[in-house]
Amino acid sequence: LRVGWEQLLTAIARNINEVENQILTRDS
Amino acid sequence: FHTKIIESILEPVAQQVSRLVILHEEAEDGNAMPDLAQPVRVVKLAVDNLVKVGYETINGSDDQILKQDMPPALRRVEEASLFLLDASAMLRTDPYSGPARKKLIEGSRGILQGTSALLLASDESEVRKIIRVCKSVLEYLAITEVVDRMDDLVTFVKNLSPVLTKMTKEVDNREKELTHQVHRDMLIRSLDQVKVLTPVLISGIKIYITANQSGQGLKEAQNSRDYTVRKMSDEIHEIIRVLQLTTYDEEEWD
Repeated sequence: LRVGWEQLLTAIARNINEVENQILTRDS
Repeated sequence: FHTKIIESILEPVAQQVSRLVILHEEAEDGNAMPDLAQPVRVVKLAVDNLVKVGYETINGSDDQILKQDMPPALRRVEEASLFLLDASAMLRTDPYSGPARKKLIEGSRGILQGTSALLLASDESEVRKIIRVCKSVLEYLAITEVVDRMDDLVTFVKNLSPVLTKMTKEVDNREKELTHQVHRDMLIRSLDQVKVLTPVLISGIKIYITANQSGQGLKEAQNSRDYTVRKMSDEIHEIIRVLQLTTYDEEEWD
């Protein structure tokens, strides 16, 4: 569970960056 | 997730969130939680950037529905990131805190829901752009009946061709993006029909113009031309309908 939370938060941060990129791509 | 890109972005994190929810619910293991301040800070930074980009998109867009749909999703993501910050502060004082774990789960879920809503809002806006192109083709088709001279036909074809090409390209790209095979097949079928009918329409208008000049077979030529216009318009309306489908229809699969 320990490693799980850190991994999850890292995955979430990556997910947010990908969403941002996707919105930027669409917007252009 | 109805498009491949949305699926590829959300699926991994959705799986992780649900796995952790299960672990959390099943394994109240009593272990101390690690200090999550650093990864939570990274998430917060990413969220701040996303919110900035989101509002820039809203301000730069003339899509009223997008302007309406995006802010609540952005607020959801922002609120969720505050849950994570709270949770990490709580864990620093008590690494065994149950409420902190709950907040971590709520925050993670909230970010997933918010980002999912953002992607959907952005995707729907893209679909509306494609629909606008489809509608401009429909507008051209609606004026077919005023084309009664050869030079009008030349202008008509010159104007229609680029919009039709644009529509074909965009629907084609969209179709490749979809995860639902039934929707993809429907788009391919309708698009093929439009492609087949386009030369039929042009030759139908030509026959109508010739008949109009000679005064022979005018009614038949007009009926035939109008029939093709109707068929093409029906297919484009079908494309517009399918483009807006996002839900998985069991009956269609059956």
